[in-house]
Amino acid sequence: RDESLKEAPAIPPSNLSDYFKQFLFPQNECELHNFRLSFSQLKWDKWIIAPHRYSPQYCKGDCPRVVGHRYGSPVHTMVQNIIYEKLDSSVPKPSCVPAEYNPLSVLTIEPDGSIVYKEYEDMIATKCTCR
Amino acid sequence: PHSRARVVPDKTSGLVVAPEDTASELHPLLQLPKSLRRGYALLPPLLKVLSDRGPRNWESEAPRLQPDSRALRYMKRLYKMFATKEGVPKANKSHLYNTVRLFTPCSECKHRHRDLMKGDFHSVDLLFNLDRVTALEHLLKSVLLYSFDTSLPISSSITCMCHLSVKEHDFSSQVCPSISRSIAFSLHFEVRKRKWVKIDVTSFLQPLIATNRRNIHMAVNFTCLMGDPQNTKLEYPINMAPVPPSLLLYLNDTSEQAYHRWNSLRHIRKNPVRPRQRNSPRVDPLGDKGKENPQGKRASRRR
Repeated sequence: RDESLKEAPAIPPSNLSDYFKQFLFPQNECELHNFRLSFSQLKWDKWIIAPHRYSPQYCKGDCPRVVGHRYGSPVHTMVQNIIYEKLDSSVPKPSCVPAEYNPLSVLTIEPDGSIVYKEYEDMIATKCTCR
Repeated sequence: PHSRARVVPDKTSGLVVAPEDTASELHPLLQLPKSLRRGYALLPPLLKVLSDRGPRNWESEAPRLQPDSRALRYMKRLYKMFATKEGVPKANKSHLYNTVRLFTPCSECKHRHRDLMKGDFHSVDLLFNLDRVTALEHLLKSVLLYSFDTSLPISSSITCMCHLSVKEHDFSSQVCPSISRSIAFSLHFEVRKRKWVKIDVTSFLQPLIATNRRNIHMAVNFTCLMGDPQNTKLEYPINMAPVPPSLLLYLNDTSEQAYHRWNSLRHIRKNPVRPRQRNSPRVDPLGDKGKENPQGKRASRRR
């Protein structure tokens, strides 16, 4: 907190609300991003019959310093952040990673010509966290 | 294991794994260290390709046999019933299977006996190869799937007599006769727009599939009459040859990568907020492994 006070500009910024907005909604913070692919792009549509399109999604963004409440992160995340900032910067900052997933149903043709419907675990990211 | 060059299909995943000494001559991926290779061999095909170094390995894969178009149509219909447009499994608690395999008979020899009195007597010898079923996939239900490509008037009622026999080749005895177990049953149904008829053969095939039988050899005799089964005068034979049936296996895949709906239901009830722990023991709904006894839970809570 004292550091941010030092960084605070002596002259109050013209527009206070914009100034505080950066603390309330920091830019490119860790969050879930959309990504859609079709198996025909990978040329796998010869043996993957369904679904035609698959949205695995992904997590990207900076992990704020005080992550406790917002991301369901364990306290260890803040400890790791303090280690990075104060003790040893070779220790990586906490990363923005998926926390929860949805399964995916896939219909495929097997090499022997038989057809299989299978439900795979953890194939679509639905929630991000900092760890 | 006898001949150097021979490769043995791995029972757990149905994938081909070469014995130690021939690995280097085979697929470059098989030169992985043993520990990696064992994990790799366990992967179902979809995850195997996702973990490959690049699609080129997969494109060099041997071309696949094309499936039967009727079977493909049926499985697409099943997919639409079980999954949303995005491919997410529908929260359908009624079924515990997370895998459905459809096999078309690999060889059939038709012996057609015409018997005008009883309709078109149609007997087919079928051989199903179940190599793709892995040891981690437990059978829950098996069904013979018939599709009637007939121009029968819609909503006509049909009665069929079906005689099913399975030929098991008993290698233990010297003479090695082919012992066949058989079952006969009648089937009455209305032909509507949908031309699929499913015959549940679970109890009949269970002993074979439970013993990891790779090939199932069965003979199916089919006699069908159309009209009112009560009033035989109105019945007349149908000159229809049902297409040889496919074999549908509804399985519960107990591997790590498969989706276990009862686990996620259990997880949501237990800790609705925290992300799921990855190393939670998979609970098999049919077995009782991994279940805590209520006393133990209460005791730990009291402590």
